[in-house]
Amino acid sequence: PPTNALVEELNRVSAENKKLSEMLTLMYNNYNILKKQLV
Amino acid sequence: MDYDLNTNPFDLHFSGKLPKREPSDSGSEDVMRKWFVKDETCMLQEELTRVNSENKKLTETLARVSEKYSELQNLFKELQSRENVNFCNERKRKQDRDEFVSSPIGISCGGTVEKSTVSTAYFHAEKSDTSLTVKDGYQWRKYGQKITRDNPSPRAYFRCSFSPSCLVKKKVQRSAEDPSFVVATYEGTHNHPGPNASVSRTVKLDLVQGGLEPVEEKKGRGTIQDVLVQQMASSLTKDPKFTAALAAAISGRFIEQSRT
Repeated sequence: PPTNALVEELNRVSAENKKLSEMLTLMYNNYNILKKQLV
Repeated sequence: MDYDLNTNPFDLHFSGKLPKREPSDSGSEDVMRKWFVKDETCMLQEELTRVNSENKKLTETLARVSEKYSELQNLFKELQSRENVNFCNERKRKQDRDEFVSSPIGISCGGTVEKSTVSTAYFHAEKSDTSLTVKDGYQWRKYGQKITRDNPSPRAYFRCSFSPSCLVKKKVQRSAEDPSFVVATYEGTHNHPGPNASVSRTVKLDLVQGGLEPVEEKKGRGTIQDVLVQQMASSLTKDPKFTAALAAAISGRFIEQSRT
């Protein structure tokens, strides 16, 4: 049924979203560390 | 750069937002089920759209942060390399300057063979002459000057013009005890032809081996004995008794010769 397919897609996109959030947090932290070193 | 990282990758309470299925015992159960399914699908669709849009936003933000991070990293590397170059140059300059200062004259540093050959030479110089250049037969390149606490006259540092193949260095400073002299301290031995014959009169003292005892005479220069002889001659000629005695001796010699 289309509902199951939607849930699956939603889970996939959500997992991707979570991964992106983690990457962004990591990158942002590194950026701030580097910025502090420069200042 | 500020980014809101409070993303909501997946709404955990999303299932609670879905319409609750009420138990139905009526004949219109199929219609109701279809309605629920349709409603659930709509909500799932909406949630998927929201998460997708958030996903897109996160990707864009990540790209921007990555770009900024790369720029900052490049800047950091550039500054670091520039600082390294400056540090190396400064250290080299300081090393050149301090080589003589850190090793007192006459005391071998023990670092290299060159450092063990430290010698000092005195040059007569007019008080008005502030150039601190001495004619010792070699060509020199000045690379620094400083004033020390113990002596108000500036101290000049020179490197042999054959540098870097010849590592001899010298420092020149007006003597604190007798300002009519400049003192040149040499470090190392030249590895090329020696000085010209037409050099000024100097006395070289080997301070490494024998303290203040004069031991070496440079080619074409007088020894300490020469200086002493000159000083004695000068003082004797001023003594009228000595002059009379010398005149008598010479005249006596002449008379003796005329008799023979």
